[in-house]
Amino acid sequence: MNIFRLAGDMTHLASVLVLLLKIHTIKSCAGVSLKTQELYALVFATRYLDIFTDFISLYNTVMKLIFLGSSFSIVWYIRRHKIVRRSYDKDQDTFRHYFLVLPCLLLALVIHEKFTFREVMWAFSLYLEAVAILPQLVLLQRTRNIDNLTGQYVFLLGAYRALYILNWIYRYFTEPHFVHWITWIAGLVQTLLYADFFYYYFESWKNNVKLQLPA
Amino acid sequence: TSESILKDEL
Repeated sequence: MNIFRLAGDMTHLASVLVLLLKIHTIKSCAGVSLKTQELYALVFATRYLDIFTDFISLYNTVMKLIFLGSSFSIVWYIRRHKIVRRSYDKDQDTFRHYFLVLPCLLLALVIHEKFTFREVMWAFSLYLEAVAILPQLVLLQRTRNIDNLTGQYVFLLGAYRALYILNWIYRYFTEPHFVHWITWIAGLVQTLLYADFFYYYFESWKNNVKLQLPA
Repeated sequence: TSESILKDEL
């Protein structure tokens, strides 16, 4: 484990905790896209199929359980919690799941490392993770007032992706035969999706004004 | 092998 990978995992963890904290303490999910959260739950459910069959490390297993547990509980909060669900902006969060899920599934059926159920699901989870943030970004653009926590959540997610790329560069030069095109290209696409958001995030931070994305 | 390295990421 290198420092970039650890920092990446920690920012990923922080992003999830920020979101859970917001929902749990303020009892509000305003500005949070249920579509994106459901897609993440699907991403983790399909990627961590090996959780009980292949033991890598205690760290790995615990992190997987945290990401699975947190993503499903966020979905539960927005859908079922009697106070939180009232703040859900259903009319603004209109992105269609299948618009992202179907192309990713087709791509996974065509481009994968091995044609086995687990490998296809694993490739699918990578492709879906790359685009799962889109409903959230669209919602942010529509919501004129982005609260600090939602802004920080998206920022931390983007930082996690950027750190993973540094991790791959590091591993490429330090580990023999560390070449994973599927992971890298999907990861690069995912990180690029945050570029626009990052630009406005830093601008608002630099000028000390509230974050607003242009329509 | 490449596969075992791959699966150690989250």
